Amino acid sequence: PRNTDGYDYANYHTLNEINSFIDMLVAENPNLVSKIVIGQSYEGRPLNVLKFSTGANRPGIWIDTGIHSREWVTQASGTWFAKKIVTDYGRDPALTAILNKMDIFLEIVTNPDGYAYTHTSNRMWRKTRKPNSGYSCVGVDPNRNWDAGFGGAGASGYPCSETYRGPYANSESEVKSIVDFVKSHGNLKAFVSIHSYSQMLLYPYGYTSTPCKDQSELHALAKKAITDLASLYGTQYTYGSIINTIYQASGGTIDWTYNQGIKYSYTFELRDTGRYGFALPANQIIPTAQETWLALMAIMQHTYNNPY
Amino acid sequence: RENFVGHQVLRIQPTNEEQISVLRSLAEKHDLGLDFWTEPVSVTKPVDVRIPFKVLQPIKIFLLENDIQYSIMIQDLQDLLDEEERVMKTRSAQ
Repeated sequence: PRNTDGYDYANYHTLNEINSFIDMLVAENPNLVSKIVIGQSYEGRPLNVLKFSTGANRPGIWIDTGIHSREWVTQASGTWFAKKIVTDYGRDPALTAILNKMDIFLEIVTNPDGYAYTHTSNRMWRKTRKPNSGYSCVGVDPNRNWDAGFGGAGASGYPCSETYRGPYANSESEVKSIVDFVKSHGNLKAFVSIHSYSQMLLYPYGYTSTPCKDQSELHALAKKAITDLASLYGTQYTYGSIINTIYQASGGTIDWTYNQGIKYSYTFELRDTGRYGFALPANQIIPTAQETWLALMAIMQHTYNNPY
Repeated sequence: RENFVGHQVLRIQPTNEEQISVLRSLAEKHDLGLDFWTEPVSVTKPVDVRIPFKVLQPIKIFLLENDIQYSIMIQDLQDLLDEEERVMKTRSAQ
């Protein structure tokens, strides 16, 4: 495609195609969108983040998609979100109001090495691609590598496991780069990390059964978000804290962001309920993105309306 | 390229805590090469697991011996991936 209007949002794309999309989107919308490179993956690929901004020194909302590389519908949805933001800015009053006061950061491919590997070598790859000393098994589960209950139950210490936590917290550059960005920004108000599949919207904690101090507010907002989501196609989501809804998981992304003071920390599990798993047909991409966008808007609007 | 010919994804429905415990012990046997897409947590959540062809038969026997119900969610994963690739190529040509 020569521009982002010609991009096929209803198809899965390689990393190079997504990176080209990012560059086109920035070139087409120079006053709204810029690209930030927050670091490099283990194999040296840039960790690209789209910044949607209409002013300086604004509080921010972070969205990342597809930290587990095989969850292709997630990265595809992220691409659709990016186009949706530039299309709706100036047209949709709610999004316009948000962007007139806050920045949105979107990392479409959070684990580029893994994503590239799913296109070239192993479609079912989940982890990063960093070798593990002394083992033939490669990679760390980047959603067990954060410094929140790191090393506790719900993560593996065995490098060949799909949920290997890594040798130490933030050992993966894909994780450390976000950690550094979050700390240096210092004013993120919402952090949404998007995965698939299982159809869930989850809030902290995963590493402990102790309720987070904002649980009642996060629970009510999750209910609103999944109700909005279901209004489009009737897709049913469950919601709650990670440990109560799915399983105990230590070292997870949003447990860390919440402990950093980002109150509106959520993680999604997008479609489907398991008929296809990670090989969800491409004709499901746009419906998935559309319905998820409604939930994202609910979270972003609540964040906008409830400054802290 | 890694080949998934004959790999099946089973949807396992544990009915009690004992079965969940059995499935957890299965998940810890890394040499089997099982890939848990959803993990054994509670009787309300089905467990989806990709099983390589070479251990498919013994795993199914193991589940039957432990009276654990399952259904085949994906009959042959490689078929699904081939279809995914075919659709991508077709769309790319368009």
